[in-house]
Amino acid sequence: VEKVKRHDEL
Amino acid sequence: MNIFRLCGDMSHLAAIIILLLKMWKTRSVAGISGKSQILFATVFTARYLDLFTSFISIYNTCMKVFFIGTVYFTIYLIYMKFKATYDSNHDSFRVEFLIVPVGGLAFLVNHEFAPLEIIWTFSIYLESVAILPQLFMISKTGEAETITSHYLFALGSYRALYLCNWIYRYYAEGFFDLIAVVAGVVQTILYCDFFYLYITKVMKGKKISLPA
Repeated sequence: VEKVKRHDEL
Repeated sequence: MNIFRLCGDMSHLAAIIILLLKMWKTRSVAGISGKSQILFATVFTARYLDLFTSFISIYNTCMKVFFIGTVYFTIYLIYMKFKATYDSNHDSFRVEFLIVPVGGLAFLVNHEFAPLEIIWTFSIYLESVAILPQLFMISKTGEAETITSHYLFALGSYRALYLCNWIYRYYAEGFFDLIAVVAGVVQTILYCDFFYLYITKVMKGKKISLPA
């Protein structure tokens, strides 16, 4: 899973 | 973004607003655990370190700023402005018993052994147990004000809705983050007995009073 997508949640 | 995550964020927003209203209107923090709020402040600070480095969306940034701002304001209300009404005798949960194991676990189980990633993992694990001092305090006082029950119901619902969001994202986008999901399940399970009390009592207009 690409990094940014993993931390796109609050 | 999907409806589950939006509802989850709104539920989280509602919880924080309910808490602030309770404190501001009653000018009292009675029944509120300052330790849980400190843990939430730690969670938000650790998770939103990328607030200035990675831009996701206006919505994302605004919500992060709001969450961080209000949690520190809540701590100010508890430990300074309405300090006289803070019930520190009942807010006696040993948070070091949470911080240390969670900190160790974040080092051992994470997606990538990099500082920001470990800190993010720490915030995910910590959030799943951050409500324990508050639930512990309610079990000690044996009761919770109705407005505090609404706060906890909204707060518990937020992560339950996030679980639905992760199910949706798994099927719709193939996105799956085991760490967030497992911590989210633990976090939601911790609210289950409260949810039971809330639905059987508060929904019928009664107060929550645990057998002390």
